[in-house]
Amino acid sequence: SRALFQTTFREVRKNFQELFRKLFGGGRADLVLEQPEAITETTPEGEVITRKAEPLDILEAGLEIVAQPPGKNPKIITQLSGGEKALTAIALLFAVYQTKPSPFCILDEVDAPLDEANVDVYCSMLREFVRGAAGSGLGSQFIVVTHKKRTMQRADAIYGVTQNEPGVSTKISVKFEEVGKLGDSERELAP
Amino acid sequence: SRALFQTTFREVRKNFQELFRKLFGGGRADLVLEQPEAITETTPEGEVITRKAEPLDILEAGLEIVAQPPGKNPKIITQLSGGEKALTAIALLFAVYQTKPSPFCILDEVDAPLDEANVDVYCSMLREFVRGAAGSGLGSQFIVVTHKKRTMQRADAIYGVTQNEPGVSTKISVKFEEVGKLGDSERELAP
Amino acid sequence: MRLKRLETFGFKSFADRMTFDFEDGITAVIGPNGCGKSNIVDAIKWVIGEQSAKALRGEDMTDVIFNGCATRRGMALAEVSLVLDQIGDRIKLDGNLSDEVAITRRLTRDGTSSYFLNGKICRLKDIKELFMDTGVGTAAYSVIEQGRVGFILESNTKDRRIILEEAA
Amino acid sequence: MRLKRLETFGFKSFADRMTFDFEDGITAVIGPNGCGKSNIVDAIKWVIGEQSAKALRGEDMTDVIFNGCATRRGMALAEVSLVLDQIGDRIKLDGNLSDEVAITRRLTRDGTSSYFLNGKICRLKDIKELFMDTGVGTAAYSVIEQGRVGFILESNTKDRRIILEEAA
Ligand SMILES: Nc1ncnc2c1ncn2[C@@H]1O[C@H](COP(=O)(O)OP(=O)(O)OP(=O)(O)O)[C@@H](O)[C@H]1O
Ligand SMILES: Nc1ncnc2c1ncn2[C@@H]1O[C@H](COP(=O)(O)OP(=O)(O)OP(=O)(O)O)[C@@H](O)[C@H]1O
Ligand SMILES: [Mg+2]
Ligand SMILES: [Mg+2]
Repeated sequence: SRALFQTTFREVRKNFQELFRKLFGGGRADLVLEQPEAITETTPEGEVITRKAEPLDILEAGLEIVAQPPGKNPKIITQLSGGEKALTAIALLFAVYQTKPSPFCILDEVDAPLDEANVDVYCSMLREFVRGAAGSGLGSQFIVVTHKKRTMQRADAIYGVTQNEPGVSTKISVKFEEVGKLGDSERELAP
Repeated sequence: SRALFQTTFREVRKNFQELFRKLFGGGRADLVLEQPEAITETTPEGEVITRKAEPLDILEAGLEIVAQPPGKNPKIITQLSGGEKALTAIALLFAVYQTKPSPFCILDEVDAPLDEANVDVYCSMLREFVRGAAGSGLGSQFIVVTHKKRTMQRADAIYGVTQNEPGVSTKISVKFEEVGKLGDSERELAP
Repeated sequence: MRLKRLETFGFKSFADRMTFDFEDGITAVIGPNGCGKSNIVDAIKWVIGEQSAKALRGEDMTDVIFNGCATRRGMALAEVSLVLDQIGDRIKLDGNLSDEVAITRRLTRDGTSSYFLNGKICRLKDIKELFMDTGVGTAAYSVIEQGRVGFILESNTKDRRIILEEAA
Repeated sequence: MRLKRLETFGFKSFADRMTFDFEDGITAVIGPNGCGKSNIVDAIKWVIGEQSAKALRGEDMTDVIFNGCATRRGMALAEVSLVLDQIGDRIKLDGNLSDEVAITRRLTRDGTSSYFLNGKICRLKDIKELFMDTGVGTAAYSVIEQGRVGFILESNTKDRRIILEEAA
């Protein structure tokens, strides 16, 4: 229904603006319901007039995403870098998650495009979500597939997967001390 | 022309099979020109017969890629993992490069999906290409954008890029000793 | 609602029976390329009702059944169970309220999929109802597949609405 | 043919004049997210003749011109030069053979693109001819953009042919 969508949209937008600033340490983001292009017409006397089109029905309108990292002025989001796009998408996903937390959240190598500093920022955000949800009965389980040392070190539990018999996957327990020498623990898991 | 395409196809196929085995330490790969599906017809008496369709013109046929990591039996390439797909694509790109080397080759974070062991394999292959091309007048310049420590350590030269003034990129020289503490050098470059 | 345990058998590269116990907080899944990490994510998507073979990186749904390797032959079926607890009052089985539920999906080579709730056969609809209004439904924002994080920025403005509609 | 030097001015985030000298062997380009690494790759694609704004991550070709930031206003033009050496007998300029050539591309806000060879105005066709048969032409396999390495495997069988045709 219209009213429900409207409230969800408002809340996600507010969360997105806040989480973006947190992840990027500043800058500005926004979520805007698409408005139709203004209509230009030519009158019989040859005068060109522009008038606003009827606003799109909120249940039909698309979503525009605005994202400006601190100090920058990108015209459209495709100009953002690989890492900036990933961080912007993470801000939006978490904004939706904050509005309506699902019992669990699975993130498969979402940190792959991020540099070391941004991997830390991503992990801090995950940690904040887990803390915020704990005790409130909201979902607080995050399963993150990763190759980044930093993410492994900041997890609560680690599952190793390997294939001692090529083609057949099995589980292997990994202790935190092993992660320190990550290169080794991934190699140790390699068949 | 037909003959030229045929020879190029044969050579790339041969190189791809070899480079795949090198990158994966075994397994099997192939490049196949798409053949039309067999045609099934029903005779007036109701008998179903299948006959081979006319082979597609080699200048029209699409390319099928077969890739089987050692010990595995994937039915189609979409079943491969993110890292296996990246390594297969690298084998194919280098197979084409070997057939007709271009003066330079630019690889933008091609190592992002790879684990530590495969980053090493990728760098060894790059090194082999550079060595093989040196002196033969063939292209031997590889420009690799990366966040992986291992790749930085195995390069011949390193360029750092930073934005001391947010929004404005400048170059900064990075010495090899700094890469050892990569976490630091990327952070050092961060504004 | 919380994830408690995942059990796989004959699902993709997990030929042998395997259980994963889930804790609260952040669980990292690590391992070399091609070892089976994303297959675990696929197992969870599949058991909660995923209907598209393509979304599970296959051509046909039977591509999720272990199809053999150098040392083993393919198997005849795939089965995944997901045990959830703290589900609140969502489910009444055989009349009594239960705080834990096991959902199971099984697929045989002939393509027949069957679903079970705590071991009793049920329909996909019953599984979907369990997750109604929890945000897990179409997994639009609760499961982010490998390489898809940028997807929401690259898709067109209409497709982006899905993520909000799921949360509405 | 070898890359010797890249010079940028007003191209994307490289507002100030910048030169990159290239060596033989493997050159790693590093730096934090958003610092301008992929913009260098775009600068090379652009100067060798890329015609699609979308392939340079913009809507309109003028999106490659520095469009300002918190401390600066946008600029009126973008200019990139690529100096190549060991080019063999490819180029006869003003009658004498030259072993080094500088290609330059300039774009102004009104959308006019102009090309130069060793400082003399030329057409795009002249630049394309320089790279004929070297594998750099459409850069199908000599430039792999970020996130595109898996593209070859995901595209349909017909599109994959491009990579072979370029090498034929
Ligand atoms: N039905 C199946 N039977 C057997 N093996 C399968 C089946 N489906 C997929 N596989 C295998 O599973 C492997 C892929 O596993 P997966 O995608 O989980 O790897 P991953 O751990 O995520 O690796 P990466 O770090 O590269 O992303 C492939 O090698 C593929 O051949
Ligand atoms: N015309 C322009 N004027 C000014 N800045 C621009 C312009 N076009 C793009 N940019 C900026 O350049 C930045 C992207 O740079 P780039 O893609 O090169 O980053 P990167 O170093 O590759 O980062 P990553 O490691 O995340 O891939 C964006 O922040 C974008 O705003
Ligand atoms: Mg994976
Ligand atoms: Mg980049």
